[in-house]
Amino acid sequence: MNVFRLLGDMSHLLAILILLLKMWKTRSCAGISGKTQILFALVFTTRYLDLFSSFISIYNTTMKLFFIASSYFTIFLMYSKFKATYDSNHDSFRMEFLVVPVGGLAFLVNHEFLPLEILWTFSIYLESVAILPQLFMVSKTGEAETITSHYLFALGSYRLLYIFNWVYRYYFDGFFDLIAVVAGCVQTILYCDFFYLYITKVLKGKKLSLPA
Amino acid sequence: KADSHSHDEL
Repeated sequence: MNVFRLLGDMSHLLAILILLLKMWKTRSCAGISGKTQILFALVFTTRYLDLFSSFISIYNTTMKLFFIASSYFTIFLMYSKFKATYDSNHDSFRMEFLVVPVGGLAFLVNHEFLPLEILWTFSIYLESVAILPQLFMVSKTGEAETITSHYLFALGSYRLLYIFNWVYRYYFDGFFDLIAVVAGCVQTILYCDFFYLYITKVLKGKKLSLPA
Repeated sequence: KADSHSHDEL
């Protein structure tokens, strides 16, 4: 555990808390992509099956359980409790366009051809693109609530910090996981446009809106 | 080799 990894995890945790707080306080999930949240639940479920097979630390187990539980709770809020506020018309990205190719790739490019390993690889690839329905939704409506942009910024920061973590681990621990690094870089690159808008607009007190 | 991709990250 190094400082970048810890900050990354905390940023990820913060993103989830911001999202839950936004929905709970405003009693609404307007502007949030249910597709992205379903994909995240799938990511956590397939990645953390190792909860049953290996123990790393109390910290690791606690975080995994929280990520899984919060992702399903988010889906419950969006598709049940606050269903009336869910903007499904703008959430039109097709999940199968991501899940199917990513599933195929996980079968072809993995560290070991074992069920748990393929599922882990699937989750890594899927996480890298799971934000696309959310970004698609923002671009379709042309705007995002400020709280939603804070959520996206925290989520993007998490992956950027993980890249610093991998650089650190490469030099100081001799650790290098090509699959995680490539997917993590792809994931971070997807946020670049958003980061630019966040820094130039939201941090200056303006709402995040895209040019028409 | 196993160590190079031990999944200790979240």
